[in-house]
Amino acid sequence: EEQVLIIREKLAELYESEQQWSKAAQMLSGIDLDSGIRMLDDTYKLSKCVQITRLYLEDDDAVNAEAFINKASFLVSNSPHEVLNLQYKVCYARILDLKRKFLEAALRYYDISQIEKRQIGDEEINEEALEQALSAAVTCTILAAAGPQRSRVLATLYKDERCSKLKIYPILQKVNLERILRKPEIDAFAEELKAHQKAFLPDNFTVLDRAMIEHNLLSASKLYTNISFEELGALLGIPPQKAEKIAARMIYEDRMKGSIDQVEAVIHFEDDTEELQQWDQQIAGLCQAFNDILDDLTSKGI
Amino acid sequence: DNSILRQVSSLLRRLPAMESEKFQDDFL
Amino acid sequence: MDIERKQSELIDHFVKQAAGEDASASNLAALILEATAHPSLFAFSEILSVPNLAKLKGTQYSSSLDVLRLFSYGTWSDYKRNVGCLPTLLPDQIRKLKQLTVLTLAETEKVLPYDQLMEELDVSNVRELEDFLINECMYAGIARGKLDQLRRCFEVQFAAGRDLRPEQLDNMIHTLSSWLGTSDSLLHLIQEKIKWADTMSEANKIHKKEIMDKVEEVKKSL
Repeated sequence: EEQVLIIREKLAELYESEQQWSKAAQMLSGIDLDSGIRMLDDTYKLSKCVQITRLYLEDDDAVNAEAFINKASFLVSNSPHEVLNLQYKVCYARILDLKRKFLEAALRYYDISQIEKRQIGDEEINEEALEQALSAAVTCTILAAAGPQRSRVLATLYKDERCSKLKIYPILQKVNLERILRKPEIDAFAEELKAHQKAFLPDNFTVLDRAMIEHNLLSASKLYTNISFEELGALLGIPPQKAEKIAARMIYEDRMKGSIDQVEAVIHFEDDTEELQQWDQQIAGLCQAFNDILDDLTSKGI
Repeated sequence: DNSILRQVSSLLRRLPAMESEKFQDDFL
Repeated sequence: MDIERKQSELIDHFVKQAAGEDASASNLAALILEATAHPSLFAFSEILSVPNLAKLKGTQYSSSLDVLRLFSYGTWSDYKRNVGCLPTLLPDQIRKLKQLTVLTLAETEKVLPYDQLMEELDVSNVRELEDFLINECMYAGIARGKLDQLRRCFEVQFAAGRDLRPEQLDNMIHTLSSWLGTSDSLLHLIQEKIKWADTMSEANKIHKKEIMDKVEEVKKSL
């Protein structure tokens, strides 16, 4: 087994040098990490699992990568090696990203971006890598299914002043402010995305399309009491039928309040705050404005 | 002070705080 | 208030420039053009009240003073009615004047019909009107509200204040005093209600005690 292991590692090295990532991963996968004959220490096993995962991820192969990251999950909790632990975290986030579990991926990327140390073992953590993780967190949050959870993560990212330096900040700002994104902005955002984030879903939407349409629908629900699907399609830049389909699903999944009148082809957005509560809010806003004026008067000595 | 006047003008415009039929029913 | 805070520095900047000793008529005309085209400035009466602007009268730039007055108090329709004696507006100025027009319409009504808006803003279709209200009014922070396509109207919840003409002050004072009167009588009414509720609850307590005493008596007699 010892000799086999050495040959496999050598071959994997050669495949890696030729950038044949999956072949290198397969070569290493052949090493029997759980063999009863030789005792391999956990750190070695963990390093191999993480290495194989990273190789599969180079080819965006989430399925095989996940198999090995799951093996690594049993080893990482006792691992004292911070470098390996960090690599494990990055692999895990990337697998979630590839599997389009965008909100979970965003939270892990964000966690990675908040690492304080700039030196872990013999690895230097540079600002650029952290910025990349932060940017990936923003991208995944924007691509996540619209709803209350996503809004919370958006608010967290928007408050993080490091985000204001990211190229993606303008779109984060608009998304957080629940503003409708127009086609030019969406196209500019699309240029920053990875292939799997623009892949087609079964319903013939791309991941980006669905995220953008859902976001714009929610944004429209803040602006409209009701809107015809004809006009909604024009606003979102999609056929009215598609707009209706996504709206119906969001209402069904309780991610948007409203009702659809198919006869009139109109969607009625519901403001889930009770009329009386809205009254309270309006009065509160009015009193706030009143106080602002009094403060202004005071500050001007009037 | 023009700024104060504009703010008061904007404030007054917020009255009445609510006026939808639905609100009238709920309020009653 | 936010909009006032945002534009107060701009106002100070333009007022200071307009009040500068060296401000010639052409500089003042250029300043008015810059101010009326600036995307974040929606108030002009401070600039209009700078004495230096009198220099524009009787010069080839006198129409700039009319433009400033138009942006302080007028609407897009006013511009169209006087287009012959006003300079051609830049696209940024046109957009601004239309934004100011929405603020003027919102001064008197909280529900603005689409037909009225489309006529006042020279807009030919609903999509274009709604895009204007969304991008240039709600997202610009000068108005907040809901678009109702079925009733074809814009329900305004908040609109920034425009410059006030002197003749509007009486109306404002009247509205404020009647609001004060209403609030006072409302507070008074609430006080009365509270007193009534207290009295009633006292009476109920006494009544309840009497009943309890009777129950006790009956129990004893049994």
